Amino acid sequence: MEYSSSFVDTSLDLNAKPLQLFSETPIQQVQGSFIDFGMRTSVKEENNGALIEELNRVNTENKKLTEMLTVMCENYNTLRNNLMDYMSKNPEPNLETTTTKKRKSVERSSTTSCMIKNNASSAKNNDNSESCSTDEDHNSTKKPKEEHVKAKISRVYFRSEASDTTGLIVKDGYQWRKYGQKVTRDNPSPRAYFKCSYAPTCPVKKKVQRSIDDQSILVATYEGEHNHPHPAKLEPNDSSSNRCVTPASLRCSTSLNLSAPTLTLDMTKSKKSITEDANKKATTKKIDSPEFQQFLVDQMASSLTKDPSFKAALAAAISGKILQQNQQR
Amino acid sequence: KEENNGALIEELNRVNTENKKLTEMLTVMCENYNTLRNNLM
Repeated sequence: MEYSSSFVDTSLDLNAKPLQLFSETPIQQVQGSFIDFGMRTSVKEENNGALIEELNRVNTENKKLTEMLTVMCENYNTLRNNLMDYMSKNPEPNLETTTTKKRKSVERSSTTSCMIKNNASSAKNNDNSESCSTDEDHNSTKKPKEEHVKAKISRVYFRSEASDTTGLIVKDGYQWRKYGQKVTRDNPSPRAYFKCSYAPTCPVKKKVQRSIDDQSILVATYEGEHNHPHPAKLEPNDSSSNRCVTPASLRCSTSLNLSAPTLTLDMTKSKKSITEDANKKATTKKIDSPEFQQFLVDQMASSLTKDPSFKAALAAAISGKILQQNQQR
Repeated sequence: KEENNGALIEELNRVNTENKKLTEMLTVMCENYNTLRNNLM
């Protein structure tokens, strides 16, 4: 998207050569003064000619202005469309403040462009001005905002003891204030609602609930993004029963994957199963590597040369071949 | 001739008003364009 570097000149550079009597004094009055003073016919004819000339000049100027306005409108609309495309492709939360500003100017211009159309099409009806609705602009700005809100939800699974009666508490390093708990008929396991209390303006909310399938698993659903740094780093060897990943660490992946509204992380896998998986993967990688295959070939060669029967068979084959060649000669 | 003159003056008045309006609109349009471009930069 490249535009000319120079600004659009707002000075219109028009042929500013108006007749003084028209620009300063209303024409009817001037005419009246001529009549009152009883000028001669030749003067009247001259005046008539001057009027026609002036009318032609103003008409030409008008035409020029209309053309300029049309070009300006086209440029503006192109620029606006480009901006809209860009914004729909790159929805960013930081743009929200500038969007309102832009929308205001866009609204203003939309009305202007409508007026231009009316004015250009019917030069005689000057007061025909309509306002255009800007629903399109509203929709285009709404869409990315909704997507952004959806993308902020993340879900984390925590392992805890099923017999743990301390309640629905998960230790993720943030400070939370519990503001509610709920049990419903269709979902009998209780849900606890928390709000981040570290900063008063922090909008993050958390819902903690025991998994229906496995009572030892706590499901924490985070909504929103912290507007403050992490209060305390988690210790690597946490002795508590809950192992967790803080939402702050999820932030990057959440924002990267905008198409998926909810991010789910399963932290309930035990260390043992994770290391077994890792070992399996490493072994497969090792077998596929060229170094390992070379090593295998070497091993096979050495084991074959160590075998005496193989040696004898090989010697007999080679000597037989040599003897055959000698006989043919 | 006087009637013709009066009609001419009337027409000139109308065209002048239109001219003024167009100039104002063009000025607003230019301002909007520049604002939009500045935001884009």
